[in-house]
Amino acid sequence: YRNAVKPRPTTTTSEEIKPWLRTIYSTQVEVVTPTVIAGVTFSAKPPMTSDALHPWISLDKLGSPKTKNPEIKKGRTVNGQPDYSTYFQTVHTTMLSGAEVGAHNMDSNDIYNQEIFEDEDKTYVSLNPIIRCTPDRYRNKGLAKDVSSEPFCTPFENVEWKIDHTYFVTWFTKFFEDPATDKIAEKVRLHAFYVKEKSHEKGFGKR
Amino acid sequence: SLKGAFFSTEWVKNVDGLYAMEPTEEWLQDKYEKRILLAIQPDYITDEEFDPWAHGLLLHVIMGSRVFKNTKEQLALQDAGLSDDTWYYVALTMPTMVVVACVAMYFFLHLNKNHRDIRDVRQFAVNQKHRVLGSFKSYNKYKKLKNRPYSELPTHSKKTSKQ
Repeated sequence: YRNAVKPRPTTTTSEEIKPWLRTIYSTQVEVVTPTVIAGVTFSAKPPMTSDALHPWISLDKLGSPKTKNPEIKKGRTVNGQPDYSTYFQTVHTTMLSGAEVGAHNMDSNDIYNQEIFEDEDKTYVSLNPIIRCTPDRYRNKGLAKDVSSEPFCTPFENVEWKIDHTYFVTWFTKFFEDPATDKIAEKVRLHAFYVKEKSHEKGFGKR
Repeated sequence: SLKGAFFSTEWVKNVDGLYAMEPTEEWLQDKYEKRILLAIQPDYITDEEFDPWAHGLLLHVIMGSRVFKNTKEQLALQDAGLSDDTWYYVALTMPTMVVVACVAMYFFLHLNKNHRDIRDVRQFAVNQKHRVLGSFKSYNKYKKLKNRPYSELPTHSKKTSKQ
């Protein structure tokens, strides 16, 4: 005997996603057109009031989006917004002598390296609601789990992608730094290759 | 090398650090599963220098889930609360058949209650029980049974001098 299945309410929104206006760099007016990919709205208009419990979008091991709702439990926020610490900031180091610093516990010819973190330009990055890839989200892969999955955060190694499903490939942007000019790559391209499986590698999959 | 790539995207902004991919059936080349390697080429590496194995990611692309589950249509039907009821009928027919049969037997027996003689059957059962020698009272299994048509036969196991 099985309970009659109650029809699940299908979520339909009557509101259409409309382009919206904003001014960037204090003078430049820009029209932003939101796009929806796999249920995720990119370049959406930010809410009028920003609250810490605003839902955000994480990715599972396949790279499928899943919504996280921050909650406050026992005075602590659970599933809070992702914290990127200083991964996306540029660091400026300046060398100061003891005389310039004027600290009481420094000699005049001591050297102090001052690091100043400059935030990145959030103009366009803030329009991406999905969690960004940072090195602390790398995984270890390989037989002995000793190879880092850099530059990828999702998908994980050896996951199974199904056809006609959308998956997000995320990578750490600062991983691609040109050794010659120390500049971060502006553009990248993704490639997919067929791999011939060795016979002893086949068959490890379940069923 | 890049010549071996069966799928390449256009040049996208690296600052996003994100790209949405959707494997299609063509990738599988009429197989159920394919093993692919995913790699990212930054703009400062030329096509000739690019080595996909340096920081590639091994994946499986499969046709669908390996365990047969309800198809989308069936799930949609279930979601709409429209589950097919054939099994109700099967579940209901069986007890109804039994009930109908019992009622028919009851009326048949009721109609034939004066034309019924099962004495031979009863006699056979009683004979079966009489095969036990000795007083039934001592056998608690037969304690309730009235064994009246037979009295116990005298047992003269020892001979007296008079005989």
